[in-house]
Amino acid sequence: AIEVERLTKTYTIGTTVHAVDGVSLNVPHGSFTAVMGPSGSGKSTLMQLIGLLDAPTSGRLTVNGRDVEGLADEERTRLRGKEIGFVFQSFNLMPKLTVLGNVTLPMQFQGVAARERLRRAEELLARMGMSDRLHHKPNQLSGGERQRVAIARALANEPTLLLADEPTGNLDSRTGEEVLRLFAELHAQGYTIMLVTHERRVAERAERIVHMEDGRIQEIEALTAA
Amino acid sequence: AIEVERLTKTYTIGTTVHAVDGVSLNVPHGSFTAVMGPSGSGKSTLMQLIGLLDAPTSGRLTVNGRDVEGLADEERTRLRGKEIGFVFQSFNLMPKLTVLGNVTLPMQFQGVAARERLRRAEELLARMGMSDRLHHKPNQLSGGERQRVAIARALANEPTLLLADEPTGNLDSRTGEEVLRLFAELHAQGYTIMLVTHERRVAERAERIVHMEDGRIQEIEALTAA
Ligand SMILES: Nc1ncnc2c1ncn2[C@@H]1O[C@H](COP(=O)(O)OP(=O)(O)OP(=O)(O)O)[C@@H](O)[C@H]1O
Ligand SMILES: Nc1ncnc2c1ncn2[C@@H]1O[C@H](COP(=O)(O)OP(=O)(O)OP(=O)(O)O)[C@@H](O)[C@H]1O
Ligand SMILES: [Mg+2]
Ligand SMILES: [Mg+2]
Repeated sequence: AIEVERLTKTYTIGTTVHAVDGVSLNVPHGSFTAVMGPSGSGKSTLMQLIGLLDAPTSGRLTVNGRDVEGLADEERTRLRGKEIGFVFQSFNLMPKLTVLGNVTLPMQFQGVAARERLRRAEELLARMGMSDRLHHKPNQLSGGERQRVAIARALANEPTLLLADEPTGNLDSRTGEEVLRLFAELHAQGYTIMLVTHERRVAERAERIVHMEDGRIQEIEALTAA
Repeated sequence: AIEVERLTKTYTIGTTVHAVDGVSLNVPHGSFTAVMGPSGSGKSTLMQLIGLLDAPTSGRLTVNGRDVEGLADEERTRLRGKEIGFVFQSFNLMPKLTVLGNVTLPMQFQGVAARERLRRAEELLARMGMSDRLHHKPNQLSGGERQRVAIARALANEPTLLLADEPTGNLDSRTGEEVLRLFAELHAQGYTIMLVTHERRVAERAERIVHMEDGRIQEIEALTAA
């Protein structure tokens, strides 16, 4: 479970930008949350704070009962690498590695044996419809193919928390549907999922929608009629 | 007007990938065409060939009555810089320039005076809702903000042909609507527009939808009931 308390993230470049401007939120274990809001409203920034990819300016973040600020670097790194899977809005694949290399890399960091890494990477990529692109480099892929590799990579270490920032933004509806079906399966298996999307019909696959605007939460809309 | 005749683009990396596999298409002057199709079906590749950003493996491309292959380098460069505006699926902004710098750069190449460059850039960026981000660098922007800068940049030299690859993919529906309204205006002013999208409701703003699959055109769907 994750508890976000009065989190802020401020940038100062000339003017002051309040990217996240006081966000409090409870993310129960095993829940499926969608995040929507206008461009620039702080969705990606909030996700990066929750994913321990960035430090807040103020406020508190508690993950599995432990205040993130109090964690030793080693423990933070372990959490990020082992427990959290992050799908970036702009994919952030390693340009010099192939599709297979990109997906096996996080497993290497967790000490997974070579044979198992390959098996798991091939399985995830097959699920993403990418089996015929295993040896391509990112610049030899289409936009939606890169997005699918980014998703496979995020799932490589079977994280307990999946944070996906616009995971279907570059996918046609059929391929996007495949991804959402996979997420629904993972959710049923017990994953905690947060996904940012600007498409309402994608958000409606979650249990609730957090609506953001100007760095704050405007409303949390419950979707599952009990 | 643009005439595409039996265009192909083939990549060979281990196996042979027919990214564009024999496409023939007429793009009348002043028309508004949407392109849809599954991830990896060749949409971006086709757009890059039409935008003279890449050379086909075979086939012929005629722009304004002139075979592109027969053009001198200087003439190709002039066409690309002056006549064609391209919005990339992954934005491709210059990381070291500010928002303003990114939008004024193409005008600099066309010898536009400094004062006019600034005026035009500010006008386009205001239209994109980006006036309060003029001095940010691309890595200080949200995904949708980068997309809007990429759109403003493509329009900087008032191109006669606008090629937009997933221009609303990272935008919330309201901001996306703003962009589509601008495109409709430009179309009314005489621009020729081609846009790739995976969202049907975006495609329906065009006069017709070109449906691609496996590097070929499956169908051209007319939208404007005469
Ligand atoms: N440099 C390259 N080398 C090898 N294959 C490539 C290269 N560039 C693209 N491809 C392949 O060509 C095919 C078409 O790519 P393209 O980018 O045109 O697809 P797309 O329709 O735009 O897809 P998307 O909707 O995912 O953006 C893809 O399957 C891709 O893997
Ligand atoms: N490094 C930075 N320096 C200054 N401002 C920044 C920086 N990074 C982000 N911002 C600003 O913070 C705001 C929130 O950014 P964020 O990426 O979280 O938005 P978002 O909701 O994900 O938007 P989108 O839907 O367009 O992806 C934006 O207005 C952006 O300009
Ligand atoms: Mg974002
Ligand atoms: Mg594409």
